[in-house]
Amino acid sequence: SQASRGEAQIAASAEVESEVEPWSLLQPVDGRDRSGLLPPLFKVLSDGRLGAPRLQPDSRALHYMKTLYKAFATKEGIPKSNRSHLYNTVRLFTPCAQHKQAPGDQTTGILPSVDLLFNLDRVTAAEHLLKSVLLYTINNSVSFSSAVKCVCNLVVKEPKSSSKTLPRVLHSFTFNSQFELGKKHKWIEIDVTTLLQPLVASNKRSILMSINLTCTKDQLQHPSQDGLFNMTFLVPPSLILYLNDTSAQAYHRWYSLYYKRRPSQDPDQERSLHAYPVGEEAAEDGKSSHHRRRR
Amino acid sequence: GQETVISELKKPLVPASFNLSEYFKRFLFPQNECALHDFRLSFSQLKWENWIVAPHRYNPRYCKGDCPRAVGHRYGSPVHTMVQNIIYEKLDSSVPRPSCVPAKYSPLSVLTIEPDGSIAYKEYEDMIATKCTCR
Repeated sequence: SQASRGEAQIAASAEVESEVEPWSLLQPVDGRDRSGLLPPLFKVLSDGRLGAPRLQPDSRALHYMKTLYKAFATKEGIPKSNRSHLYNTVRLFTPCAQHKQAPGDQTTGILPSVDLLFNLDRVTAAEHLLKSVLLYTINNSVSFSSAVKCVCNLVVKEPKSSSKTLPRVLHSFTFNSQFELGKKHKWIEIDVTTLLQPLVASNKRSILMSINLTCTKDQLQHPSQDGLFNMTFLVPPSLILYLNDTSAQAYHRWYSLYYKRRPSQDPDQERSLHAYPVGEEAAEDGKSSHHRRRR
Repeated sequence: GQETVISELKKPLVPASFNLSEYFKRFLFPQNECALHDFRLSFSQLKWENWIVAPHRYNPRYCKGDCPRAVGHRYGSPVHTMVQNIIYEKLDSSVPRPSCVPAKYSPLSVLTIEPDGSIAYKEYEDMIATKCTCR
């Protein structure tokens, strides 16, 4: 009766499964939508197509990410090992909506102040923010080749819940950046990590930013030339998040570096040990290895 | 006793019927031994080029071939592998012979375009087989 009951259960669950689309059976058991390589692979396995066509990204943003890819990986796609940082994921978002607050004045280097809305839906709970920058693209070969001093006024607001309410200001942030710009520069990066860290950590799905950027030539270096100059460049900035994906399917650099130093007996054993024994575990580990040595 | 020694020395070392290459084939190194093979694919073959921007070529590699009967340390196989082989040969051939499978992998970096138009650079674990074993 035990066996027959077991068979009955198996038959029942098989019936249930047969009604469900085969692809959904392949989904990760915890049901979370893991944005990454697996869901599309499962999709291809189940019916060969890869779902709806994708929105095409901004070409300048794509050019930047291709440059980053070449810096991080070989032609065959192997991550270069000469990198010290820990991020295994970099996401570039272009603003999904923008609203001009005040007109700019390009001859004086003041850019139009705009409200930009970034949708961070693709960031998973397993991805922890390590660094974040606003990326301005210089879309013409701008003529200046000297130090540029920029003042950036950044206000992060709570996206409006309805058209009637005004967005609540979450953080206001003004900082001066000085950077060398030359003919070869195509991008300006403004670090906004401290501003975004709490928002990404609290799983904010969209971020509204009001950005006001004014750049002038550094008077000290070039007293002769006029202080302001024509900046025919900047399109609205992209937001780049450098993340450490802690999920099992992501590559953990520190993990392989750690195990390179400690050749383990059995290749499989590497995977089962904890990455870094901490606290009493470390002590326990020390004691047990002491036992092992004595034995 | 010199004649005895000389006649002994003249005898062939192994019985005429014994064939060395047969021995190797049967006991030590099968012809198509378990080994790593290349399989270079481009994502456009899978019609994924509108999703995966880089790399253009991807060689996941795979393991294929027969596992020698006495695998021992050659593949980092546990003793269980030989036990399973003996079961297959001597006791019950419905038990499968040991299989040639990947033992180690290396990661792969991919640049993808997400459904919302954002761009993601990600490094995935275990995407390229780098070593085979018999299990």
